[in-house]
Amino acid sequence: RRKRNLGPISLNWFEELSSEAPP
Amino acid sequence: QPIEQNPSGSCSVDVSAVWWDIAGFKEQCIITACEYVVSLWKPLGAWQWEKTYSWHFTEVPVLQIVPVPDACSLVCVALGNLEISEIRALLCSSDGKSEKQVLLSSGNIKAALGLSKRRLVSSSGTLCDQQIDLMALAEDGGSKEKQSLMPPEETVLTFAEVQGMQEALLGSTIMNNIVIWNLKTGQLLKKMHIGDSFHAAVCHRAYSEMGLLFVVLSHPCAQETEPLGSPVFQLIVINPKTALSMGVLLYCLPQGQAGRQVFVSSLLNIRFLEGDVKDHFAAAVLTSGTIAVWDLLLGHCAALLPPISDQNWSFVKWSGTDSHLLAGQKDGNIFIYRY
Repeated sequence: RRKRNLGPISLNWFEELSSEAPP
Repeated sequence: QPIEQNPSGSCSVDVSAVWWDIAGFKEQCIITACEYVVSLWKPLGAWQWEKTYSWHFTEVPVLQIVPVPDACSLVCVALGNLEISEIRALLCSSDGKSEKQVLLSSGNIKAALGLSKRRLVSSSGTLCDQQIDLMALAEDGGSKEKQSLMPPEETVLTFAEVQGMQEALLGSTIMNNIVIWNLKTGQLLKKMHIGDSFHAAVCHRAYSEMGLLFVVLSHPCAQETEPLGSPVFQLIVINPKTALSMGVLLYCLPQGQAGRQVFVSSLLNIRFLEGDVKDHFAAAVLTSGTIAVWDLLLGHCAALLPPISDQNWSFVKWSGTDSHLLAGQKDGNIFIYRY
């Protein structure tokens, strides 16, 4: 339930945010 | 065991543990800082310590020791009056016969943290020209490489490494945000608001698990809003993908200590907060002069160390090199506890 409150979770969040963020 | 009586009358300000190469042997030493002197103490065995090196400062006093994890025979210090104005690396000459100090950065420095792989991160400047610098430290203590991290549009107050992720760095800002950088690329990855009850929170430790970021925060000033009294430390969980966060655990004082936990700190000078977190233990000095230790996994206060010899505690640090607690009094006495 707690995880659902925080939205979809990604195990590769660091790589994904790095590819999305401006250089 | 008391390791130093300070005859100069100047206040003792900080303590840290460091590995130091002494005559070819890597020894676990203690660094103590008074206002104008930083000293390295080597162990003689049976809880005896000998002062081996001292670095002297004449103009600007020492504010804090900035340990550099993984580094041997090197420690940094922050100097300044109310704000940090200089960061210096302290080391010895190659023959080990004399002390050396190297100026690493100067200016209006808000925060500094030593990182793994002999790196140092600092934030400086004001809002519009804020600069976040990552330095790799050379063998001679100087700056080998300098890289800028993208600054957020608000003042960064504290930094924390993410355990097990050498390229991730967290910062807490004056606007109650946690920001995250990629240290390899310098990118600012995300700004995550953590709610207004976290005003000017100090970010101590973070780890990533199952796609979530767990962060240990402390509050520079007590807030009497919680029914159980003011939490001293707090564990929150953040989803870095969505920037949504929620509280997990509050670490409060045991009954009877409430109302006495306002730190030796102000909102303007939060780095004076006397609290430290290592692995799953947190320690803080209370204004009553007592030290409290919390087990972050169990969520309770695990130990209280009352003042000794009528002297209040004034700072507390976990030794990064083992599981010892280093507790200091203003008069220069340092006590080492095995926890």
